[in-house]
Amino acid sequence: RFFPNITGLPPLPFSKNGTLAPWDAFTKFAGCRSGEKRDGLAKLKQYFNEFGYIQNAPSNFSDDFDDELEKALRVYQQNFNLNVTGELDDQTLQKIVLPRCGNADIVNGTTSMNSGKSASFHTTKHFHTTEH
Amino acid sequence: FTFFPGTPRWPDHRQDLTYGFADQLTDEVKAVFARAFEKWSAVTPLTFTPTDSYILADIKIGFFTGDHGDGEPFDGVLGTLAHAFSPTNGRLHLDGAEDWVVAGDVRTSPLPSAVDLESVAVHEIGHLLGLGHSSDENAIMYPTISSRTRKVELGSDDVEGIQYLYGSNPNYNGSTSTTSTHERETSDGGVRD
Repeated sequence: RFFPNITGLPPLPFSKNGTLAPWDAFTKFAGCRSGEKRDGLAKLKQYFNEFGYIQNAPSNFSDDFDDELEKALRVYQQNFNLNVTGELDDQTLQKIVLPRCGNADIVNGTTSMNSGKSASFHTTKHFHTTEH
Repeated sequence: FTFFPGTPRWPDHRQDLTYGFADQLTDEVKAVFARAFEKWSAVTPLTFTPTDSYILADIKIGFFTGDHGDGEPFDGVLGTLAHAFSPTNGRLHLDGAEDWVVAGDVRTSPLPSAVDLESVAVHEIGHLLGLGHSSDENAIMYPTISSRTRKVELGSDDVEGIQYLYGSNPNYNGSTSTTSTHERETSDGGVRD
C-alpha cells in the first residue's frame, strides 16, 4: 500500500488490521535470563537464527533460555551498542522489536558489525586514519 | 561498515547499472527510488539508469508479500521490511504489506505503522552494492529503522564503506550530512574504524 500524500493516511490505532507487529510479543520476555523456560522463547531463537546469531538451527527450537541463546544475545547486544548483559533486558527488547532489514547481521557464520571487528583491524585502521 | 563474505562488488566493467520494477508503479514511487540511487551515485563512480525492461535490468526491484520464492518470506506489517542480495545478484525485494509513505513527512503520519519508502530503499541499495550492516546508528546501513522515521542521508561510515569498494565520485566534495569522520574519531578517542 502506497500513501502518496501523508494526509491520506487513515487514522488507525496501530496496524491496519489492529494486530501487533510480528515481534511485539517478545516484550513479554522482559527480565528473562539463562536457565529459565518461557513459552514462546523458541520464536525468539528463530529470530536470532534468521539474522545469523544462531547457526546450525535444529528442526525445533526449545523454549529454554540456554547457553546458545545467551551467546546469541551477547553478540546482538555488542552489535547494537547495548550493554552486554546476556539477559533480555528492556533496552535489548526495545531494539529487537523494531522493524528492520531482512538481511542477516551475520552471514554464513562470518561475524560482522561490532562483534566481528578484531583488535588488529582496529589498530590498523587507527594508524591509517591518524596518518592521513 | 561491513561487507558480505568475500567482499563481492560490481566489477569495473559493470558500473553503469540499470534498474527496473516488477510492478506497475506510479512516477512518484519511481522518483523515490531515483532519489535513493542518487545518494550512492553522488559518492561513487557508479551510475544508475531506469529501464522499462525488468528482465534485462541489472537491478530488479519488486514488492512482494509472504513467501515469494527466494526462501526469505515477508511477515506482514512491520517486522521485516525488505531485503536485498549482494553483488551481482541485483534483486531488491520490499514487503508489499507495509504502509509505505512515498511523500510528505512520515513523522507526522497518523498511522503508527507508516514506513518511509526512501529510507528503506537507500539502505537496501547499499546491500545491492556490497555493504553489510553497520553498528553505527547514524549509518544508513544500521539494520533497524522505526516506523514514522525518515533517514535518507548517507553517514560518513556508509561513505567510507562504499568508497572502499568503488572509489570516490570525482565530483564528490567529501561532505556528508551527518557527523564527519574527524568529529566521530575525536568523540570516541579514534578507536573505531
